[in-house]
Amino acid sequence: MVKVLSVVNQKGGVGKTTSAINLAACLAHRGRRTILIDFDPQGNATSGVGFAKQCVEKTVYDALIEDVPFREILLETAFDNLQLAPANSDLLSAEWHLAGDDSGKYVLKQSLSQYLWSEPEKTRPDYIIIDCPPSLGQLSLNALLASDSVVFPVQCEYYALEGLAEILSSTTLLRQNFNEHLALEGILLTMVDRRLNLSRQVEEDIRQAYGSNVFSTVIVRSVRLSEAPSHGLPIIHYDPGSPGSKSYIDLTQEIIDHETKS
Amino acid sequence: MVKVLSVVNQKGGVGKTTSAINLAACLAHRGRRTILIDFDPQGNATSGVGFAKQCVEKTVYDALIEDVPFREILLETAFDNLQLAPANSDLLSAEWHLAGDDSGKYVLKQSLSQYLWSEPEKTRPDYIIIDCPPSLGQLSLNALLASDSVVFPVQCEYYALEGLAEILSSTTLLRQNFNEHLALEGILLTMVDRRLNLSRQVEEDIRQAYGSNVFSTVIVRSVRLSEAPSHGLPIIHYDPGSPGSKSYIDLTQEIIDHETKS
Ligand SMILES: Nc1ncnc2c1ncn2[C@@H]1O[C@H](COP(=O)(O)OP(=O)(O)OP(=O)(O)O)[C@@H](O)[C@H]1O
Ligand SMILES: Nc1ncnc2c1ncn2[C@@H]1O[C@H](COP(=O)(O)OP(=O)(O)OP(=O)(O)O)[C@@H](O)[C@H]1O
Ligand SMILES: [Mg+2]
Ligand SMILES: [Mg+2]
Repeated sequence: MVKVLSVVNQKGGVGKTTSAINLAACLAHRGRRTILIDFDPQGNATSGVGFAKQCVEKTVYDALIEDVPFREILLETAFDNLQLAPANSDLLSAEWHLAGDDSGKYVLKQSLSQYLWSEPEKTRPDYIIIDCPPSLGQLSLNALLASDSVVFPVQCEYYALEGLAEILSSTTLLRQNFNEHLALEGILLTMVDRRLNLSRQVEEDIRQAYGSNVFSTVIVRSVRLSEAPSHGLPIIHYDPGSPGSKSYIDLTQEIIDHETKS
Repeated sequence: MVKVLSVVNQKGGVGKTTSAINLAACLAHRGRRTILIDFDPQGNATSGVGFAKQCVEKTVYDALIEDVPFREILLETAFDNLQLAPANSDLLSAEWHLAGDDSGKYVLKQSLSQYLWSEPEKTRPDYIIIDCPPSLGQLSLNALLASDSVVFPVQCEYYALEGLAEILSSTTLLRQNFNEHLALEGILLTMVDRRLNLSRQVEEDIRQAYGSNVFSTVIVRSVRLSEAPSHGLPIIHYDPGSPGSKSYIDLTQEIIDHETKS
């Protein structure tokens, strides 16, 4: 049974792409067949795993708007068990195409269902991870309606904390009206630096307010994590011994543990 | 002559709001009558200068979509010479209203022109600073078409560097087709930490590629800057002696110097 997981937050720069790439790479490393979907016109997840956006022929735009079968846009990455559905700035215009059409919000869900239904068991993915743009528009809506669960990365800073209540309430509305089985996989604290008052304070506030909905794993602030994308490598391949690597390995274990519980 | 300046970058978390608030506050501190427009549905600029988003009655949404005169949405802040045009999540739906209408991209420009034309000389602003959301949608388009110049904050990290070429080329297209007098005020390097290789490397790459289009002032990474918004204070009022404060005071001097040149 494939699990589709979206990484979402309208607040910019909170670590959505970093978390999507590294979670997908760690799941693949643990032997789970994983597809990373870049659903942001910035195409950061695409370059973060080593592809030059301008050289990619077919992207998620083609699967959404040009009816190209999802299988045809998938790329093999340099990492075992990890495939990429790439994006580039073409995806910007998808936002307008989808908005004009009542059933536009289900286009990704339909594309994925057709792919999964026709894919033989032995090559069907175990996980699909979707990296979303910093907005609550048609693209994030499509991702959430195609998902089984959602991860909210939240930077331990004031503006990110302020936006958390909003994103949680919009997702609740979405679950009630469109996708009742959408679950919260967890709130993920990112760029944590426990030497700083602000970071400790925000972490405490979030854990107090949201309890077990917050992953016990936190992602520490680590410059190696921000260096890795310029080499097109997930952290476990760029610097396997680094604190950033350990954070994402621990996060992946927590998510795998959720598997056996559900 | 009023100067309208947009702070834009589709990459999230690069310091748009932090730069818009602190530039506006420093200009006001230098005796320039300044209006800060929060043009992001997240409403971070609104809370960053001390207003609770949920308590604000009229917002930029009302000026854009409900034809409320721009003067009626302005709030007096606690800081001399600084007024705020607030935002909240209502602005999300403006994105769709504006998209459906051919002249939707000029709605802010029209609202501001009506306001400036009818405002008496002695209360007319010297500067209008617009904080944009992390996307290149209708809101950022409206801001750019209403602006005289644009500031691009760029974090000294890989993904922000990658997005810079894209935002510069979209703005060039915009200037050619819609707003030929839109000037580049400058590329602003933010969260600079010269102890880190990555930060030094990205700064060098950007200065080499864009030369005098890059402000000589950089904004250093400083935790006091990320603490200030939780107190609803710009940095020059929260911690006037801090490195973050000095960075924005220097940036403001550079922009005032541009005044005398143009
Ligand atoms: N734990 C971390 N430690 C240090 N740097 C980090 C960490 N996580 C992310 N970064 C860096 O911070 C920046 C923002 O992260 P990222 O781009 O993943 O966020 P995002 O939420 O995907 O942004 P956007 O809203 O633009 O999509 C990037 O330059 C990234 O390399
Ligand atoms: N120079 C700096 N030093 C340290 N922290 C900073 C600095 N500038 C901004 N920050 C912090 O980094 C985070 C991102 O900054 P900010 O919210 O201003 O970016 P933004 O581009 O407006 O984000 P968005 O794309 O969501 O609108 C905030 O928590 C802010 O407090
Ligand atoms: Mg991203
Ligand atoms: Mg902002």
